[in-house]
Amino acid sequence: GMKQPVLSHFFRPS
Amino acid sequence: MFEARLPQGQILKKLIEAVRELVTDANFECKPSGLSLQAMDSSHVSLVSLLMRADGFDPYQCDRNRTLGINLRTLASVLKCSSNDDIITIRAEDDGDSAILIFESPSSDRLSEFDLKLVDIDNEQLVIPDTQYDAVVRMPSAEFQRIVRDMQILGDSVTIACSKDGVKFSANGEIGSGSVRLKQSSAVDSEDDAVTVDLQQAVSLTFALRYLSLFSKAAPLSPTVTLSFSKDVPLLVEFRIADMGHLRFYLAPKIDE
Repeated sequence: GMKQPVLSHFFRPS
Repeated sequence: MFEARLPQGQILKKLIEAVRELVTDANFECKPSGLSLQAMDSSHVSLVSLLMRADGFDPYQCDRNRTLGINLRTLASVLKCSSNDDIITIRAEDDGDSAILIFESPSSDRLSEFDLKLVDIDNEQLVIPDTQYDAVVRMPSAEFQRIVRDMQILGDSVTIACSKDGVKFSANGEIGSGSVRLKQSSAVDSEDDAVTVDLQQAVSLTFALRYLSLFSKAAPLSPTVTLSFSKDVPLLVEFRIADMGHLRFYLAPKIDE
């Protein structure tokens, strides 16, 4: 199966 | 004072129609260089990033940086009160707690004004690094919209594979499976009708169709859309806004558990 990560998994907070 | 007059008011109407289902509230950052917005959807899987440069307005005045927090559903309702050929001005007084929208008919004989209360929005901002993408696909935005709609018949995810031959969208679900393959255009009458793939290396990623479908609502903004892919990196979907900026959407890919 596949999971849906959130964007902060890829981009860091400013 | 902040004041931005947009001769092509319908650009703002199309923009807000394109994002209002994805984002409820958003902070419009007003700076001397222009107007920008960054906001995530409520599940933090996708992000909207808007840029409208000052030179796209006529005139544009911004004495100091301002953040205008606006409920997009309210803004969309107010914008419905404007006509497509209206000139739209956004104004905010320095000490005001509202944004003023002015709709002016082309002959200037009808002027309507709406005062929108600003809202406090605590939104998390992300840093989006400059990325050299493995593949950049450019296609007509109507084609993108159609493929996303067609794939939704089959399932809730789509796998997009870019290779030197073109780009392939495929989905499978309980009822069956299907795919759409677009070849790179060889000769087309108009550049807007072309499909091009700028490939560094072949890449294949899977995305939730629900978000792509929401992004495709921006199709009226621009005749073409670019999709940028890299392995294990969020997809970038970009619509150019005339000569003044862009509306970008980012979507986290689905990954194997």
